[in-house]
Amino acid sequence: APKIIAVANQKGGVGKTTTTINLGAALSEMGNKVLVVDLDPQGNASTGLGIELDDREFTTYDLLLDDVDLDQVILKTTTNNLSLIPATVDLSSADIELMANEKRSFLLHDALRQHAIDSFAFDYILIDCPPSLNLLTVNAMVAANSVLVPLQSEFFALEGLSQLMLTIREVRQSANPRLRIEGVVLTMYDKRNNLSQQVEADARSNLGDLVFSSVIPRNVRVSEAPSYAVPVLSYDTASKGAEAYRALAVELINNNDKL
Amino acid sequence: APKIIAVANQKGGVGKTTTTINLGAALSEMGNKVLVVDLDPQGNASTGLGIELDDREFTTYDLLLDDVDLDQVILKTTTNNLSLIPATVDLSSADIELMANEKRSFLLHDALRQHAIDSFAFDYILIDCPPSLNLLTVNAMVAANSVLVPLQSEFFALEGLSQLMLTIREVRQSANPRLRIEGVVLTMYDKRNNLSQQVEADARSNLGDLVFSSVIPRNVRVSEAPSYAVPVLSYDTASKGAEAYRALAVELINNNDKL
Ligand SMILES: Nc1ncnc2c1ncn2[C@@H]1O[C@H](COP(=O)(O)OP(=O)(O)OP(=O)(O)O)[C@@H](O)[C@H]1O
Ligand SMILES: Nc1ncnc2c1ncn2[C@@H]1O[C@H](COP(=O)(O)OP(=O)(O)OP(=O)(O)O)[C@@H](O)[C@H]1O
Ligand SMILES: [Mg+2]
Ligand SMILES: [Mg+2]
Repeated sequence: APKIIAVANQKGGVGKTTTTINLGAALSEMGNKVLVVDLDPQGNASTGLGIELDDREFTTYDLLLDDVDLDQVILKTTTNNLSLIPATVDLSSADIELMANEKRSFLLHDALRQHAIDSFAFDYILIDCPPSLNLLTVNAMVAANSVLVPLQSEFFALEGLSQLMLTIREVRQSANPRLRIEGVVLTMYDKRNNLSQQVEADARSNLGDLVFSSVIPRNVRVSEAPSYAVPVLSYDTASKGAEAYRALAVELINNNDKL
Repeated sequence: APKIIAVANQKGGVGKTTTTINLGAALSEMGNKVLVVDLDPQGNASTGLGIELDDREFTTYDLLLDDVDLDQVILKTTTNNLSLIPATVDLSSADIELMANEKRSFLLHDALRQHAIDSFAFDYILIDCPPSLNLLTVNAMVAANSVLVPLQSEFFALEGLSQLMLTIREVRQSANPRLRIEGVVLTMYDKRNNLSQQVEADARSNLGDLVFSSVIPRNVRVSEAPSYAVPVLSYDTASKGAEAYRALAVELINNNDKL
C-alpha cells in the first residue's frame, strides 16, 4: 500500500504547495510512483504541475463525494511517474456541504483506500493542504500515515506550530491512531539572515529529531518554476532548490527504512 | 464614523498581517486614531502588536457573539493612537458555531456600529483577515467600507485574485452594496527579480488604477519587527519597509480625499 503523507500547516505561504510538488518530483525522479492530491481550493499544486483550469473536469471535490472513477480523476503530469488529482474552487464549499455527512472526516481516507487504487501501484501519495485547520485538512490527516510540516524560517511561522501539533494529537486520538509526524522541514531559509538562524535554533531545540537536517534555502528558481508549470527539478535541475528537495527525499526514505 | 478597511486575500503569506500592522502604525503616526481588529485565529496581528496570549482575556470571538463590552475588548498597544481587538484560536470554531445564526454574516458589521464605539473616535478600523474566503472573511467584507488586497510579487499570488474579486462582488450584491476596493498593494517586491517585475506588469495591466503606486519592498527589517512586538515603523524607522508603509498611508488618504 502507498505511504500517504499530508503536507500541512495552517500558517499561510510557508511552502506547502512548493514542498508537495518538488518533494513529489524528487521521489518520482528516483523511480517511485507518486500521486499528488490537491486539497486546496486555490488549486496551486494543479497549476504548478501544469494542469490548466479547463482540464480539471473531475477534481478532488468529486473524489470526496465519491462521484467519480479513479481513472477519470487521476491525471498524468509532464513529470514522469508523477500523477495528480486536481482541485478547483468547488472544493471551498466542501466544508459547509459535507458538514452534515456522518463520515465527513473519513471521505478522503475511504477514497484513497478503494480497491481500484491498487492498480496504479503508487509508492507515495502527497496531499497538499489549504492554510487552515478546517475539515479539508482534517480529512488529509485522517487519510494520512504521517504529516510533513513545512516551517518558514520566519517569526510568525513558529507561532502556529503548537496549535498544529495539538490538532495532529486530536486527530490521532479521535480518528487515526497511527498518525505520525513525518517531520518538520525548514523552508525559505536564508543563511545570511539572523532570523532564519534563530528560527532554526528554536525549532531544533523545541522539536529535536522531528526537524529534518535537510533545509530548503530561499532560491528564486523555486518561485519561478510554477510559472513554467514544472517542478524546480526540471526547471533548473542544478539549482540549490532542486538539490535541497532531492536531499529531503533521500532523508525521508532513510527515516522510513529505519522504522 | 471611522473608515473600515478589510485587509484580505485568501492566498496565504502575502503580507496581510504585516500590512495591517504597519499601515495602521503609519496612519496612527500621522495622528489618526486607528483600531486593528484581529480576525485570524492565528492571532499574528495581536502578537505583532505585543499583546501576549495571557492578556487576551476578551477577543474578537467574544465581540462577534456580542458577549463583551467594548472597553473590555479594545486594548491599547505600545504604539500611540493604535488600539487592538485581539484574537485567539477560539475564533477558528466561529465558522461552525455561527453557521446556524441568521445574522451570521453581519455580526462584525453590527459589533463595529454599536453606539458605544463612537466614544473611541476612531478614524480608521483595519481588519486582518485569515487566509481563506470563509465566514470570518465574509464578516470582514460585510462590515467594511472597502477591501485592501496585499498581492505578493510571486506567481501563485496572481492566481487567486480573480476568485477574491468574485467574492467581493458577491458580498456587494448580497450584503454590502457600497463595498469598494481600496486598492491592491504589491508586497515583498524585489526589483532585482524578474518575477516581481512580471507580476507588477501583469497586475497593472489587468487592474490599472486599482494598484497602488506605492510598492512594499522585501525588507528583512519588516520580518524582524514582529519578534520585537512592534511595527517596523518603530523597530527601524528609517528602513525601506517603514518608508514604504508611510508612502502607502499617504496615498490611501489622498485617494480618499478625492472621492
Ligand atoms: N525555497 C523557496 N525559495 C523561494 N521562494 C519560495 C520557496 N518556497 C516557496 N516559495 C514561494 O513562496 C510562496 C509561498 O509558497 P507556497 O505557495 O508553496 O506556500 P503555501 O504554504 O502552499 O501557501 P498557501 O498557504 O497559500 O497554500 C510562493 O510564491 C512560492 O513560489
Ligand atoms: N515586505 C516584507 N519584507 C520581508 N518580509 C515580509 C514582508 N512582508 C511580510 N513579510 C514576512 O512574510 C511572512 C508572511 O507575511 P504575513 O504573515 O504578514 O502574511 P499573511 O498574508 O498575513 O499570512 P497568513 O496568510 O498566514 O495570514 C511573515 O513572516 C512576514 O514577516
Ligand atoms: Mg499552497
Ligand atoms: Mg496573517
